[in-house]
Amino acid sequence: SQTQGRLDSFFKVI
Amino acid sequence: MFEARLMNATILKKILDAVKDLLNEGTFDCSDSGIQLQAMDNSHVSLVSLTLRSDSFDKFRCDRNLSMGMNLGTMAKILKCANNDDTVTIKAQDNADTVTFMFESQNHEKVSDYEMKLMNLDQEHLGIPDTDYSCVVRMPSMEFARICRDLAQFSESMVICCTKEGVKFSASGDLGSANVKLAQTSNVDKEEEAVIIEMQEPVTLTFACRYLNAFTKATPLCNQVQLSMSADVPLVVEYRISDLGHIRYYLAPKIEE
Repeated sequence: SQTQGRLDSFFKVI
Repeated sequence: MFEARLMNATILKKILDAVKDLLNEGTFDCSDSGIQLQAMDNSHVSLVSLTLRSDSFDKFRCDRNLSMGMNLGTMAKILKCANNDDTVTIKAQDNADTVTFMFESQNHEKVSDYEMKLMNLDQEHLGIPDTDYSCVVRMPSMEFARICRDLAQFSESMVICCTKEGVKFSASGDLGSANVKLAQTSNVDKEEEAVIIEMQEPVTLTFACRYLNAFTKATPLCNQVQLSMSADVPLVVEYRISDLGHIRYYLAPKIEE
């Protein structure tokens, strides 16, 4: 099954 | 002193319509080069990135870089008070805690101004890496909106599968399933009606329909939409805003547990 990803895990906070 | 003027309120109204379902508030960063807004929705699943270039405004002055936190619901209410063909001027003093929207009718006989309190928003900025996407699809924005609306009836999520033959949108749930395939346009008479696919590698990704439908609120801004996809990275949905700039939406894909 699939779960919704979050952008925090792809893009770094600057 | 910050001052930005557009001869026509319509574009600003459309931009607000395109972001207010996803964001309650946002910080408009103003500099010599223009106005930028970058903000994630509350759940950190999607991000809105708006760029308006200073040279496309009818007047643009920004003496010092300025970050203006705005309640977008209030801003939308204020913009509703403008007629579509009114000239809009956005003004703020340096270090001000308010921003003023001034609307002027075409015959210059009606001038109204609305002052809005600014907010201190502690928003995180995300660094978005430059990515060479495996698939870039350009298609009519109305068609994309239609597909998102139709497929959302079947499932919370939609699979987008892109190959060199075309792009397929699928949704499947308790009611049944839906598949929409679009082939690349063979001969382009009207550029705005074309489906164009640039593919390095085929990609299949799954996204939440709710967010895709929210992005399609930008449809009135541009006849074409561009979808950029690579395996396991966020989708980019881009609408150009005539010669003024663009609005990009990023959406995290659904991932295997």
